[in-house]
Amino acid sequence: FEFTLMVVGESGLGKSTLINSLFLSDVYTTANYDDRIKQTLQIEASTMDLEENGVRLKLTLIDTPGFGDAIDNTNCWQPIIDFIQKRFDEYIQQESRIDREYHIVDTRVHCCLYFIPPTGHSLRPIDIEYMKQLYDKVNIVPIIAKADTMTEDECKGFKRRILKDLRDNKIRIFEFQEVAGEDEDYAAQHKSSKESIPFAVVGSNTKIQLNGGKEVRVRKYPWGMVEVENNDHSDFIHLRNVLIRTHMFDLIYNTNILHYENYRYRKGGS
Amino acid sequence: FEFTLMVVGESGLGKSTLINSLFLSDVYTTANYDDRIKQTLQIEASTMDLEENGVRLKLTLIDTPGFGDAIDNTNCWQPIIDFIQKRFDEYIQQESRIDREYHIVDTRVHCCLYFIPPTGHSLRPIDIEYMKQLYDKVNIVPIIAKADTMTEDECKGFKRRILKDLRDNKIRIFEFQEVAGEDEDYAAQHKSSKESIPFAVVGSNTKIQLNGGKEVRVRKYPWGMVEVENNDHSDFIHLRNVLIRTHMFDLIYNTNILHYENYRYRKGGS
Ligand SMILES: Nc1nc2c(ncn2[C@@H]2O[C@H](COP(=O)(O)OP(=O)(O)O)[C@@H](O)[C@H]2O)c(=O)[nH]1
Ligand SMILES: Nc1nc2c(ncn2[C@@H]2O[C@H](COP(=O)(O)OP(=O)(O)O)[C@@H](O)[C@H]2O)c(=O)[nH]1
Repeated sequence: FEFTLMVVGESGLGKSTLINSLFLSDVYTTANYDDRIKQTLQIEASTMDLEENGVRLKLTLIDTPGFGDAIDNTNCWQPIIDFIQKRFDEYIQQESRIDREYHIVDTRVHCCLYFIPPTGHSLRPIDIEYMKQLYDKVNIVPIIAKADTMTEDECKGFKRRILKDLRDNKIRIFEFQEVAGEDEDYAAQHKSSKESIPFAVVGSNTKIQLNGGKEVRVRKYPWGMVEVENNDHSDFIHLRNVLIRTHMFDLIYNTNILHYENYRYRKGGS
Repeated sequence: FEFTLMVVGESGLGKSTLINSLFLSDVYTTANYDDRIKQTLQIEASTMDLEENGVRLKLTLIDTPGFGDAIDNTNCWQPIIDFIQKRFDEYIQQESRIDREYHIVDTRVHCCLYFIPPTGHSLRPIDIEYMKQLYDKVNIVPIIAKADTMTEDECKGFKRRILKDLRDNKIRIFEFQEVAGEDEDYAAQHKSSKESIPFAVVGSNTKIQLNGGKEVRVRKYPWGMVEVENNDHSDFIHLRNVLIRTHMFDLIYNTNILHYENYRYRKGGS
Protein backbone atom coordinates (compact mmCIF):
# COMPACT_ATOMS: atom_id res chain seq x y z
CA PHE A 1 0.00 0.00 0.00
CA GLU A 2 0.98 3.66 -0.29
CA PHE A 3 2.07 6.04 2.42
CA THR A 4 3.01 9.66 1.86
CA LEU A 5 4.99 11.51 4.49
CA MET A 6 5.65 15.22 4.32
CA VAL A 7 8.59 16.83 6.10
CA VAL A 8 8.39 20.49 7.10
CA GLY A 9 10.92 22.65 8.94
CA GLU A 10 13.73 25.16 8.51
CA SER A 11 17.04 24.26 6.99
CA GLY A 12 19.51 22.73 9.38
CA LEU A 13 17.14 20.93 11.76
CA GLY A 14 18.41 17.47 10.85
CA LYS A 15 15.41 16.55 8.68
CA SER A 16 17.37 14.68 6.00
CA THR A 17 19.36 12.87 8.64
CA LEU A 18 16.23 11.85 10.53
CA ILE A 19 14.43 10.57 7.44
CA ASN A 20 17.49 8.51 6.53
CA SER A 21 17.58 7.14 10.08
CA LEU A 22 13.84 6.37 10.15
CA PHE A 23 13.84 4.37 6.99
CA LEU A 24 17.37 3.04 7.35
CA SER A 25 18.33 4.11 3.90
CA ASP A 26 20.05 7.00 2.27
CA VAL A 27 16.92 8.64 0.95
CA TYR A 28 18.73 11.93 0.94
CA THR A 29 22.34 12.03 -0.04
CA THR A 30 24.22 14.80 1.68
CA ALA A 31 23.33 17.67 -0.61
CA ASN A 32 25.86 20.20 -1.72
CA TYR A 33 25.78 22.49 1.30
CA ASP A 34 26.47 25.56 -0.76
CA ASP A 35 23.20 25.13 -2.57
CA ARG A 36 21.01 24.13 0.34
CA ILE A 37 19.74 27.45 1.54
CA LYS A 38 19.57 29.30 -1.74
CA GLN A 39 17.25 26.89 -3.46
CA THR A 40 13.83 28.22 -4.33
CA LEU A 41 10.76 26.93 -2.56
CA GLN A 42 10.15 23.83 -4.62
CA ILE A 43 8.30 20.89 -3.19
CA GLU A 44 10.00 17.60 -4.06
CA ALA A 45 8.61 14.10 -3.92
CA SER A 46 10.72 10.96 -3.91
CA THR A 47 9.20 7.49 -3.87
CA MET A 48 10.71 4.19 -2.86
CA ASP A 49 9.60 0.65 -2.19
CA LEU A 50 10.21 -0.56 1.31
CA GLU A 51 9.44 -3.62 3.32
CA GLU A 52 8.55 -3.10 6.97
CA ASN A 53 7.44 -6.04 9.11
CA GLY A 54 6.93 -8.14 6.01
CA VAL A 55 4.58 -5.57 4.52
CA ARG A 56 5.50 -4.09 1.19
CA LEU A 57 5.10 -0.37 1.24
CA LYS A 58 5.36 2.35 -1.37
CA LEU A 59 6.70 5.27 0.62
CA THR A 60 6.66 8.75 -0.81
CA LEU A 61 8.57 11.50 0.94
CA ILE A 62 7.59 15.09 0.35
CA ASP A 63 10.38 17.55 1.03
CA THR A 64 9.68 21.25 1.47
CA PRO A 65 13.06 22.98 1.25
CA GLY A 66 13.34 26.69 1.88
CA PHE A 67 10.41 26.89 4.24
CA GLY A 68 11.03 29.59 6.81
CA ASP A 69 14.55 30.28 5.58
CA ALA A 70 13.93 33.66 3.99
CA ILE A 71 14.00 37.05 5.63
CA ASP A 72 10.31 37.45 4.81
CA ASN A 73 8.37 34.22 5.28
CA THR A 74 4.89 35.66 4.84
CA ASN A 75 2.60 32.99 3.39
CA CYS A 76 5.45 30.54 2.93
CA TRP A 77 2.95 27.81 3.79
CA GLN A 78 0.74 28.51 0.80
CA PRO A 79 2.62 26.29 -1.70
CA ILE A 80 2.38 23.47 0.81
CA ILE A 81 -1.37 23.91 1.28
CA ASP A 82 -1.76 23.98 -2.51
CA PHE A 83 0.23 20.77 -2.78
CA ILE A 84 -1.89 18.94 -0.22
CA GLN A 85 -5.11 20.11 -1.84
CA LYS A 86 -3.92 19.24 -5.32
CA ARG A 87 -3.46 15.66 -4.16
CA PHE A 88 -6.98 15.68 -2.70
CA ASP A 89 -8.24 16.87 -6.09
CA GLU A 90 -6.42 14.06 -7.85
CA TYR A 91 -8.06 11.55 -5.53
CA ILE A 92 -11.49 13.09 -6.06
CA GLN A 93 -10.98 12.72 -9.79
CA GLN A 94 -9.93 9.09 -9.43
CA GLU A 95 -12.90 8.34 -7.20
CA SER A 96 -15.44 9.89 -9.52
CA ARG A 97 -14.42 7.90 -12.57
CA ILE A 98 -17.07 5.46 -13.77
CA ASP A 99 -14.42 2.96 -14.73
CA ARG A 100 -12.29 3.56 -11.67
CA GLU A 101 -9.68 1.08 -10.54
CA TYR A 102 -10.52 -1.28 -7.74
CA HIS A 103 -7.59 0.12 -5.83
CA ILE A 104 -7.16 3.85 -6.27
CA VAL A 105 -3.54 4.80 -5.89
CA ASP A 106 -3.57 6.97 -2.77
CA THR A 107 -1.18 9.85 -3.22
CA ARG A 108 -2.74 12.01 -0.51
CA VAL A 109 -0.42 13.32 2.17
CA HIS A 110 -1.00 11.05 5.18
CA CYS A 111 1.28 12.67 7.69
CA CYS A 112 3.26 15.86 8.11
CA LEU A 113 6.28 15.83 10.41
CA TYR A 114 6.69 19.39 11.64
CA PHE A 115 10.21 20.12 12.95
CA ILE A 116 10.46 22.54 15.86
CA PRO A 117 13.89 24.09 16.55
CA PRO A 118 15.10 23.33 20.10
CA THR A 119 15.08 26.92 21.33
CA GLY A 120 14.07 25.90 24.83
CA HIS A 121 11.46 28.66 25.06
CA SER A 122 8.15 27.96 23.29
CA LEU A 123 6.71 27.86 19.78
CA ARG A 124 7.76 30.69 17.51
CA PRO A 125 5.22 32.82 15.64
CA ILE A 126 6.07 31.01 12.41
CA ASP A 127 5.57 27.59 14.01
CA ILE A 128 2.18 28.57 15.37
CA GLU A 129 1.03 30.09 12.11
CA TYR A 130 2.31 27.16 10.07
CA MET A 131 0.57 24.53 12.15
CA LYS A 132 -2.61 26.61 12.32
CA GLN A 133 -2.69 26.59 8.55
CA LEU A 134 -2.01 22.90 8.22
CA TYR A 135 -3.63 20.99 11.09
CA ASP A 136 -7.06 20.83 9.46
CA LYS A 137 -5.64 19.66 6.13
CA VAL A 138 -3.14 16.98 7.12
CA ASN A 139 -2.22 14.95 10.19
CA ILE A 140 0.45 16.92 12.00
CA VAL A 141 3.07 15.16 14.10
CA PRO A 142 5.30 17.81 15.73
CA ILE A 143 8.91 16.84 16.31
CA ILE A 144 11.47 18.60 18.50
CA ALA A 145 14.52 18.60 16.25
CA LYS A 146 18.11 18.02 17.39
CA ALA A 147 16.90 17.10 20.83
CA ASP A 148 20.44 16.40 22.01
CA THR A 149 20.67 20.18 22.30
CA MET A 150 18.61 20.02 25.48
CA THR A 151 19.08 18.56 28.94
CA GLU A 152 16.34 16.33 30.32
CA ASP A 153 14.85 19.16 32.38
CA GLU A 154 14.97 21.64 29.52
CA CYS A 155 13.26 19.12 27.30
CA LYS A 156 10.47 18.43 29.80
CA GLY A 157 9.77 22.15 30.18
CA PHE A 158 9.94 22.75 26.44
CA LYS A 159 7.45 19.94 25.71
CA ARG A 160 5.08 21.32 28.32
CA ARG A 161 5.21 24.83 26.86
CA ILE A 162 4.78 23.54 23.30
CA LEU A 163 1.67 21.57 24.27
CA LYS A 164 0.29 24.64 25.99
CA ASP A 165 0.96 26.79 22.90
CA LEU A 166 -0.85 24.22 20.75
CA ARG A 167 -3.83 24.19 23.10
CA ASP A 168 -3.95 28.00 23.36
CA ASN A 169 -3.96 28.27 19.58
CA LYS A 170 -6.49 25.47 19.14
CA ILE A 171 -4.12 23.47 16.96
CA ARG A 172 -5.17 19.83 16.92
CA ILE A 173 -2.21 17.59 16.27
CA PHE A 174 -2.60 13.91 15.37
CA GLU A 175 -3.58 11.85 18.37
CA PHE A 176 -2.06 8.43 18.67
CA GLN A 177 -4.95 6.41 20.02
CA GLU A 178 -4.53 3.54 22.42
CA VAL A 179 -3.21 0.37 20.85
CA ALA A 180 -5.79 -2.30 21.41
CA GLY A 181 -5.47 -6.02 21.65
CA GLU A 182 -1.79 -6.18 22.47
CA ASP A 183 -0.07 -7.50 25.52
CA GLU A 184 0.35 -5.34 28.59
CA ASP A 185 4.00 -4.66 28.00
CA TYR A 186 3.29 -3.41 24.51
CA ALA A 187 0.44 -1.22 25.70
CA ALA A 188 2.64 0.22 28.43
CA GLN A 189 5.35 1.01 25.94
CA HIS A 190 2.81 2.66 23.70
CA LYS A 191 1.50 4.68 26.60
CA SER A 192 4.99 6.00 27.22
CA SER A 193 5.19 6.86 23.54
CA LYS A 194 2.04 8.91 23.87
CA GLU A 195 3.41 10.69 26.90
CA SER A 196 6.54 11.70 25.03
CA ILE A 197 4.68 13.92 22.59
CA PRO A 198 5.97 16.05 21.02
CA PHE A 199 8.73 13.57 20.21
CA ALA A 200 12.20 14.94 20.93
CA VAL A 201 14.35 13.22 18.34
CA VAL A 202 17.97 12.78 17.49
CA GLY A 203 19.01 11.33 14.16
CA SER A 204 22.33 10.11 12.84
CA ASN A 205 23.90 8.42 9.84
CA THR A 206 27.00 7.52 11.83
CA LYS A 207 27.01 3.91 13.02
CA ILE A 208 29.33 2.17 15.43
CA GLN A 209 29.53 -1.30 16.85
CA LEU A 210 28.96 -1.69 20.54
CA ASN A 211 30.65 -4.34 22.65
CA GLY A 212 28.59 -7.35 21.78
CA GLY A 213 28.46 -6.57 18.11
CA LYS A 214 25.24 -4.58 18.01
CA GLU A 215 25.36 -1.76 15.48
CA VAL A 216 23.92 1.52 16.71
CA ARG A 217 23.47 5.00 15.29
CA VAL A 218 25.29 7.61 17.35
CA ARG A 219 26.47 11.18 17.56
CA LYS A 220 29.97 11.26 18.99
CA TYR A 221 30.90 14.29 21.06
CA PRO A 222 34.09 14.90 23.05
CA TRP A 223 32.01 14.61 26.21
CA GLY A 224 30.02 11.53 25.36
CA MET A 225 28.01 9.63 22.80
CA VAL A 226 24.31 10.05 22.02
CA GLU A 227 22.61 6.79 21.04
CA VAL A 228 19.77 7.54 18.66
CA GLU A 229 17.87 4.38 19.57
CA ASN A 230 18.27 4.71 23.33
CA ASN A 231 14.99 5.87 24.88
CA ASP A 232 16.87 7.76 27.57
CA HIS A 233 18.66 9.78 24.91
CA SER A 234 16.00 10.34 22.28
CA ASP A 235 12.36 9.64 21.38
CA PHE A 236 13.46 8.26 18.01
CA ILE A 237 12.23 4.74 18.75
CA HIS A 238 8.86 6.06 19.93
CA LEU A 239 8.49 8.03 16.69
CA ARG A 240 9.48 5.11 14.53
CA ASN A 241 7.08 2.80 16.34
CA VAL A 242 4.01 4.97 15.99
CA LEU A 243 4.81 5.99 12.44
CA ILE A 244 5.75 2.66 10.95
CA ARG A 245 4.65 -0.11 13.31
CA THR A 246 1.45 0.85 15.03
CA HIS A 247 -0.22 3.90 13.54
CA MET A 248 0.49 4.03 9.84
CA PHE A 249 -2.96 2.67 9.13
CA ASP A 250 -4.56 5.20 11.51
CA LEU A 251 -2.76 8.04 9.73
CA ILE A 252 -4.08 6.86 6.37
CA TYR A 253 -7.57 6.26 7.78
CA ASN A 254 -7.73 9.66 9.46
CA THR A 255 -6.58 11.34 6.25
CA ASN A 256 -9.40 9.62 4.38
CA ILE A 257 -12.31 10.12 6.77
CA LEU A 258 -11.35 13.50 8.19
CA HIS A 259 -9.02 15.66 6.14
CA TYR A 260 -10.16 14.43 2.74
CA GLU A 261 -13.84 14.52 3.63
CA ASN A 262 -13.47 18.04 5.09
CA TYR A 263 -11.84 19.13 1.87
CA ARG A 264 -14.53 17.55 -0.29
CA TYR A 265 -17.21 19.15 1.84
CA ARG A 266 -15.66 22.62 1.71
CA LYS A 267 -15.03 22.26 -2.00
CA GLY A 268 -18.41 20.82 -2.78
CA GLY A 269 -20.10 23.69 -1.02
CA SER A 270 -18.71 26.27 -3.44
CA PHE B 1 36.35 53.14 31.64
CA GLU B 2 33.21 52.29 29.69
CA PHE B 3 32.55 49.36 27.43
CA THR B 4 29.30 48.76 25.57
CA LEU B 5 28.54 45.30 24.24
CA MET B 6 25.58 44.60 22.00
CA VAL B 7 24.06 41.13 21.70
CA VAL B 8 22.20 40.18 18.53
CA GLY B 9 20.52 36.92 17.59
CA GLU B 10 17.23 35.05 17.51
CA SER B 11 15.41 33.99 20.60
CA GLY B 12 16.59 30.71 22.08
CA LEU B 13 20.26 30.81 21.07
CA GLY B 14 21.51 30.94 24.66
CA LYS B 15 22.39 34.63 24.59
CA SER B 16 21.25 35.44 28.13
CA THR B 17 22.98 32.35 29.45
CA LEU B 18 26.21 33.23 27.66
CA ILE B 19 26.26 36.82 28.89
CA ASN B 20 25.71 35.61 32.43
CA SER B 21 28.54 33.11 32.00
CA LEU B 22 30.90 35.69 30.46
CA PHE B 23 30.54 38.18 33.22
CA LEU B 24 29.96 35.65 35.97
CA SER B 25 26.84 37.38 37.19
CA ASP B 26 23.14 37.09 36.72
CA VAL B 27 22.81 40.02 34.38
CA TYR B 28 19.70 38.44 32.97
CA THR B 29 17.34 36.67 35.30
CA THR B 30 15.47 33.86 33.63
CA ALA B 31 12.69 35.85 32.03
CA ASN B 32 9.14 34.68 32.05
CA TYR B 33 9.26 32.32 29.08
CA ASP B 34 5.69 33.03 28.11
CA ASP B 35 6.59 36.61 27.39
CA ARG B 36 9.93 36.08 25.70
CA ILE B 37 8.91 35.74 22.10
CA LYS B 38 5.93 38.03 22.02
CA GLN B 39 7.76 41.13 23.20
CA THR B 40 8.02 43.95 20.72
CA LEU B 41 11.34 44.91 19.21
CA GLN B 42 12.61 47.12 21.98
CA ILE B 43 16.29 47.64 22.51
CA GLU B 44 17.25 47.43 26.17
CA ALA B 45 20.39 48.64 27.88
CA SER B 46 21.54 47.52 31.31
CA THR B 47 24.66 48.89 32.96
CA MET B 48 26.75 47.43 35.76
CA ASP B 49 30.07 48.07 37.40
CA LEU B 50 32.53 45.25 37.15
CA GLU B 51 36.08 44.63 38.11
CA GLU B 52 38.15 42.55 35.71
CA ASN B 53 41.88 42.05 36.34
CA GLY B 54 41.85 44.83 38.88
CA VAL B 55 40.43 47.27 36.35
CA ARG B 56 37.15 48.92 37.18
CA LEU B 57 34.82 48.80 34.24
CA LYS B 58 31.42 50.22 33.51
CA LEU B 59 29.86 47.56 31.31
CA THR B 60 26.70 48.27 29.37
CA LEU B 61 24.87 45.42 27.70
CA ILE B 62 22.55 46.15 24.81
CA ASP B 63 19.91 43.51 24.28
CA THR B 64 17.96 43.30 21.06
CA PRO B 65 15.03 40.99 21.75
CA GLY B 66 12.72 39.95 18.96
CA PHE B 67 15.29 40.23 16.21
CA GLY B 68 14.55 37.68 13.53
CA ASP B 69 11.70 36.07 15.48
CA ALA B 70 8.83 37.31 13.35
CA ILE B 71 7.38 35.72 10.25
CA ASP B 72 8.42 38.79 8.27
CA ASN B 73 11.80 40.12 9.36
CA THR B 74 12.27 42.66 6.59
CA ASN B 75 14.39 45.53 7.86
CA CYS B 76 14.45 44.18 11.40
CA TRP B 77 17.99 45.53 11.62
CA GLN B 78 16.94 49.13 11.16
CA PRO B 79 16.17 49.90 14.85
CA ILE B 80 19.60 48.52 15.70
CA ILE B 81 21.34 50.69 13.13
CA ASP B 82 19.40 53.69 14.43
CA PHE B 83 20.48 52.86 17.96
CA ILE B 84 24.17 52.63 17.06
CA GLN B 85 24.03 55.87 15.11
CA LYS B 86 22.13 57.68 17.84
CA ARG B 87 25.00 56.89 20.19
CA PHE B 88 27.48 58.23 17.63
CA ASP B 89 25.40 61.42 17.49
CA GLU B 90 25.49 61.74 21.28
CA TYR B 91 29.26 61.44 21.21
CA ILE B 92 29.56 63.99 18.43
CA GLN B 93 27.52 66.38 20.53
CA GLN B 94 29.69 65.79 23.57
CA GLU B 95 32.87 66.28 21.56
CA SER B 96 31.74 69.54 20.02
CA ARG B 97 30.94 71.26 23.27
CA ILE B 98 33.22 74.19 24.06
CA ASP B 99 33.12 73.31 27.71
CA ARG B 100 33.37 69.59 27.20
CA GLU B 101 34.44 67.27 29.97
CA TYR B 102 38.01 66.05 30.02
CA HIS B 103 36.68 62.52 29.82
CA ILE B 104 33.69 62.15 27.57
CA VAL B 105 31.50 59.32 28.73
CA ASP B 106 31.77 56.86 25.83
CA THR B 107 28.39 55.25 25.25
CA ARG B 108 29.16 54.13 21.71
CA VAL B 109 28.63 50.47 20.92
CA HIS B 110 32.11 48.92 21.00
CA CYS B 111 31.29 45.38 20.02
CA CYS B 112 28.38 43.42 18.63
CA LEU B 113 28.22 39.69 19.35
CA TYR B 114 26.26 38.17 16.50
CA PHE B 115 24.78 34.75 17.35
CA ILE B 116 24.63 32.24 14.53
CA PRO B 117 22.30 29.24 15.00
CA PRO B 118 24.19 25.92 14.74
CA THR B 119 22.41 24.67 11.61
CA GLY B 120 25.51 22.93 10.33
CA HIS B 121 25.03 24.27 6.80
CA SER B 122 26.12 27.87 6.23
CA LEU B 123 24.95 31.42 6.97
CA ARG B 124 21.26 32.05 6.47
CA PRO B 125 20.01 34.92 4.32
CA ILE B 126 19.04 36.87 7.44
CA ASP B 127 22.51 36.39 8.98
CA ILE B 128 24.21 37.61 5.83
CA GLU B 129 21.94 40.61 5.45
CA TYR B 130 22.20 41.50 9.12
CA MET B 131 25.97 41.45 9.20
CA LYS B 132 26.18 43.27 5.88
CA GLN B 133 24.14 46.06 7.43
CA LEU B 134 26.17 46.23 10.62
CA TYR B 135 29.83 45.43 9.89
CA ASP B 136 30.69 48.98 8.80
CA LYS B 137 28.99 50.54 11.80
CA VAL B 138 30.15 48.39 14.70
CA ASN B 139 32.81 45.75 15.42
CA ILE B 140 31.16 42.41 14.70
CA VAL B 141 32.25 39.29 16.53
CA PRO B 142 30.27 36.32 15.15
CA ILE B 143 29.51 33.54 17.60
CA ILE B 144 28.28 30.04 16.82
CA ALA B 145 25.58 29.58 19.44
CA LYS B 146 24.88 26.37 21.37
CA ALA B 147 27.98 24.79 19.93
CA ASP B 148 27.40 21.59 21.88
CA THR B 149 24.85 20.84 19.15
CA MET B 150 27.71 19.96 16.82
CA THR B 151 30.38 17.29 16.69
CA GLU B 152 33.99 18.39 16.22
CA ASP B 153 33.90 17.62 12.49
CA GLU B 154 30.58 19.36 11.95
CA CYS B 155 31.90 22.41 13.78
CA LYS B 156 35.08 22.57 11.69
CA GLY B 157 33.09 22.38 8.46
CA PHE B 158 30.55 24.91 9.66
CA LYS B 159 33.26 27.44 10.65
CA ARG B 160 34.88 27.00 7.25
CA ARG B 161 31.63 27.62 5.40
CA ILE B 162 30.76 30.63 7.57
CA LEU B 163 34.13 32.24 6.89
CA LYS B 164 33.64 31.62 3.19
CA ASP B 165 30.16 33.18 3.29
CA LEU B 166 31.59 36.23 5.06
CA ARG B 167 34.34 36.58 2.45
CA ASP B 168 31.95 36.07 -0.47
CA ASN B 169 29.69 38.78 0.90
CA LYS B 170 32.58 41.11 1.72
CA ILE B 171 31.60 41.28 5.38
CA ARG B 172 34.58 42.39 7.45
CA ILE B 173 34.33 41.08 10.97
CA PHE B 174 36.52 42.36 13.78
CA GLU B 175 40.05 41.07 13.48
CA PHE B 176 41.83 40.17 16.68
CA GLN B 177 45.33 41.36 15.99
CA GLU B 178 48.40 39.64 17.31
CA VAL B 179 49.06 40.21 20.96
CA ALA B 180 52.44 41.81 21.27
CA GLY B 181 54.93 41.82 24.08
CA GLU B 182 53.67 38.73 25.86
CA ASP B 183 55.46 35.49 26.54
CA GLU B 184 55.50 32.76 23.93
CA ASP B 185 52.94 30.64 25.68
CA TYR B 186 50.50 33.49 25.80
CA ALA B 187 51.05 34.36 22.16
CA ALA B 188 50.52 30.73 21.19
CA GLN B 189 47.31 30.62 23.13
CA HIS B 190 46.18 33.81 21.47
CA LYS B 191 47.03 32.39 18.07
CA SER B 192 44.79 29.43 18.78
CA SER B 193 42.09 31.89 19.80
CA LYS B 194 42.40 33.58 16.43
CA GLU B 195 42.17 30.26 14.64
CA SER B 196 38.95 29.39 16.40
CA ILE B 197 36.99 32.19 14.78
CA PRO B 198 34.06 32.23 14.61
CA PHE B 199 33.98 31.17 18.25
CA ALA B 200 31.78 28.16 18.87
CA VAL B 201 30.50 28.74 22.38
CA VAL B 202 28.58 26.91 25.02
CA GLY B 203 27.23 28.75 28.05
CA SER B 204 25.75 27.58 31.32
CA ASN B 205 24.51 28.85 34.64
CA THR B 206 24.71 25.39 36.18
CA LYS B 207 27.82 24.87 38.29
CA ILE B 208 29.21 21.72 39.83
CA GLN B 209 32.28 20.92 41.86
CA LEU B 210 34.84 18.67 40.28
CA ASN B 211 36.98 16.26 42.25
CA GLY B 212 39.56 18.59 43.66
CA GLY B 213 37.02 21.25 44.57
CA LYS B 214 37.20 23.34 41.40
CA GLU B 215 33.85 24.79 40.47
CA VAL B 216 32.99 24.57 36.78
CA ARG B 217 30.06 25.53 34.61
CA VAL B 218 28.51 22.55 32.87
CA ARG B 219 25.63 21.21 30.84
CA LYS B 220 24.66 17.79 32.12
CA TYR B 221 23.30 15.35 29.57
CA PRO B 222 22.44 11.67 30.05
CA TRP B 223 25.37 10.83 27.79
CA GLY B 224 27.98 13.13 29.28
CA MET B 225 28.81 16.56 30.61
CA VAL B 226 29.89 19.60 28.60
CA GLU B 227 32.39 21.79 30.44
CA VAL B 228 31.93 25.38 29.32
CA GLU B 229 35.50 26.35 30.18
CA ASN B 230 37.15 23.30 28.60
CA ASN B 231 38.78 24.30 25.32
CA ASP B 232 38.08 20.88 23.86
CA HIS B 233 34.36 21.39 24.49
CA SER B 234 33.81 25.06 23.71
CA ASP B 235 35.56 28.26 22.60
CA PHE B 236 34.12 30.06 25.60
CA ILE B 237 37.52 30.74 27.18
CA HIS B 238 38.87 32.05 23.88
CA LEU B 239 35.94 34.44 23.59
CA ARG B 240 36.25 35.62 27.16
CA ASN B 241 39.97 36.20 26.76
CA VAL B 242 39.80 38.33 23.64
CA LEU B 243 36.74 40.22 24.81
CA ILE B 244 37.74 41.02 28.36
CA ARG B 245 41.44 40.33 28.77
CA THR B 246 43.30 41.16 25.62
CA HIS B 247 41.22 43.09 23.12
CA MET B 248 38.74 45.27 24.93
CA PHE B 249 40.92 48.26 24.31
CA ASP B 250 41.29 47.39 20.62
CA LEU B 251 37.51 47.15 20.29
CA ILE B 252 37.10 50.61 21.81
CA TYR B 253 39.97 52.03 19.76
CA ASN B 254 38.63 50.58 16.50
CA THR B 255 35.17 51.94 17.25
CA ASN B 256 36.68 55.39 17.71
CA ILE B 257 39.05 55.60 14.78
CA LEU B 258 37.07 53.57 12.26
CA HIS B 259 33.35 53.23 12.82
CA TYR B 260 32.87 56.59 14.52
CA GLU B 261 35.05 58.46 12.04
CA ASN B 262 33.28 56.79 9.11
CA TYR B 263 29.97 57.88 10.54
CA ARG B 264 31.15 61.45 11.13
CA TYR B 265 32.51 61.55 7.62
CA ARG B 266 29.33 60.24 6.01
CA LYS B 267 27.22 62.55 8.15
CA GLY B 268 29.41 65.58 7.67
CA GLY B 269 29.26 65.19 3.94
CA SER B 270 25.50 65.72 3.84
N1 LIG C 1 22.79 17.93 17.30
C1 LIG C 1 22.24 17.27 16.28
N2 LIG C 1 22.68 17.50 15.02
C2 LIG C 1 22.09 16.82 14.02
C3 LIG C 1 21.04 15.91 14.24
N3 LIG C 1 20.65 15.40 13.06
C4 LIG C 1 21.43 15.97 12.13
N4 LIG C 1 22.31 16.82 12.70
C5 LIG C 1 23.33 17.63 12.03
O1 LIG C 1 22.74 18.86 11.61
C6 LIG C 1 23.26 19.25 10.34
C7 LIG C 1 22.14 19.42 9.34
O2 LIG C 1 21.50 18.17 9.15
P1 LIG C 1 20.53 17.93 7.92
O3 LIG C 1 19.98 16.54 8.07
O4 LIG C 1 21.21 18.25 6.64
O5 LIG C 1 19.40 19.01 8.21
P2 LIG C 1 18.22 19.54 7.24
O6 LIG C 1 18.74 20.81 6.60
O7 LIG C 1 17.07 19.83 8.15
O8 LIG C 1 17.91 18.45 6.25
C8 LIG C 1 24.29 18.19 9.95
O9 LIG C 1 25.56 18.64 10.38
C9 LIG C 1 23.84 16.98 10.75
O10 LIG C 1 24.89 16.08 11.03
C10 LIG C 1 20.59 15.69 15.59
O11 LIG C 1 19.67 14.92 15.88
N5 LIG C 1 21.23 16.40 16.56
N1 LIG D 1 22.63 23.24 24.04
C1 LIG D 1 22.79 24.43 24.63
N2 LIG D 1 21.74 25.00 25.23
C2 LIG D 1 21.94 26.20 25.83
C3 LIG D 1 23.19 26.86 25.82
N3 LIG D 1 23.06 28.03 26.48
C4 LIG D 1 21.80 28.10 26.89
N4 LIG D 1 21.10 27.01 26.51
C5 LIG D 1 19.69 26.72 26.77
O1 LIG D 1 18.90 27.29 25.73
C6 LIG D 1 17.68 27.80 26.26
C7 LIG D 1 17.55 29.28 25.93
O2 LIG D 1 18.61 29.97 26.57
P1 LIG D 1 18.57 31.57 26.73
O3 LIG D 1 19.87 31.97 27.36
O4 LIG D 1 17.32 31.99 27.42
O5 LIG D 1 18.55 32.03 25.20
P2 LIG D 1 18.20 33.48 24.58
O6 LIG D 1 16.75 33.46 24.23
O7 LIG D 1 19.06 33.58 23.37
O8 LIG D 1 18.55 34.51 25.59
C8 LIG D 1 17.70 27.49 27.76
O9 LIG D 1 17.02 26.27 27.95
C9 LIG D 1 19.19 27.34 28.05
O10 LIG D 1 19.46 26.51 29.16
C10 LIG D 1 24.29 26.20 25.17
O11 LIG D 1 25.41 26.69 25.10
N5 LIG D 1 24.02 25.00 24.60
